Amino acid sequence: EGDLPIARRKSLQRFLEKRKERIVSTSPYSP
Amino acid sequence: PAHSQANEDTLQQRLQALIECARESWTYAVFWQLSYDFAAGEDDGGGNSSNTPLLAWGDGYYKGEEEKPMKKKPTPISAAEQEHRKRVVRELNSLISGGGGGTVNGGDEAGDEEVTDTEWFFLVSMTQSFINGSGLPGQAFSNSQTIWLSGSNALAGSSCERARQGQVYGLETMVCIPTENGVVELGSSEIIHQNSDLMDKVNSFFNPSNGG
Repeated sequence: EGDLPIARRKSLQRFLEKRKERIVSTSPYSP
Repeated sequence: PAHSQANEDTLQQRLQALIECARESWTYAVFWQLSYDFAAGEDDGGGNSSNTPLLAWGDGYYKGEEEKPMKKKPTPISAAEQEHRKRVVRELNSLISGGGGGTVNGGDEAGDEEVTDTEWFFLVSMTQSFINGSGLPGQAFSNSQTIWLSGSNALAGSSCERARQGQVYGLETMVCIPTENGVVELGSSEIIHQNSDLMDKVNSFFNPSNGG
């Protein structure tokens, strides 16, 4: 974990958060 | 640190603006940052290490693909490969959330949903770097020339492994545009023909001497 360079860590965090947003917004169970 | 944080944030904003404001449908944008690998340099015997210039991950913005009913689907991957991707995404979620087994924003949907080819390509890209002159970004930077590959034949026939890999993961267009301190790479699952508009935008956004 400590070896993950900060730029990659931040990019990864953004990617995972946006991916979750996309999934939730296209889910048939989404309000 | 505050200055570094601001740089990272504006880099993300520039990549996002590049894609969201474009007429074409780009799937992702990556900035390969020029840096130096001191570990790879050879010691001259006096304790002084030379350093090797390389292009490493600076930041990236993934937009995704537009759903089109008539669009040709790439060859489906095996269930085992899909399960592997999901497992990696779940582990990355856990890593980012602090290793406590939780996920980003506390949800677990992201780890169960299929990981698309272009998502996987983008994720894998974060682990890569290119010695100056090698690979698609390296060639663009060392020659100070834009590389624009459109059509799966152009990607598959490229001498660069990254372009061939992109074609395998469903990309139809890959572009590398050199800047003063790195390379902007864009990829799309659609065929996008070369246009100066994109190159002008990159030049304006990413070259500090142009006020970018």
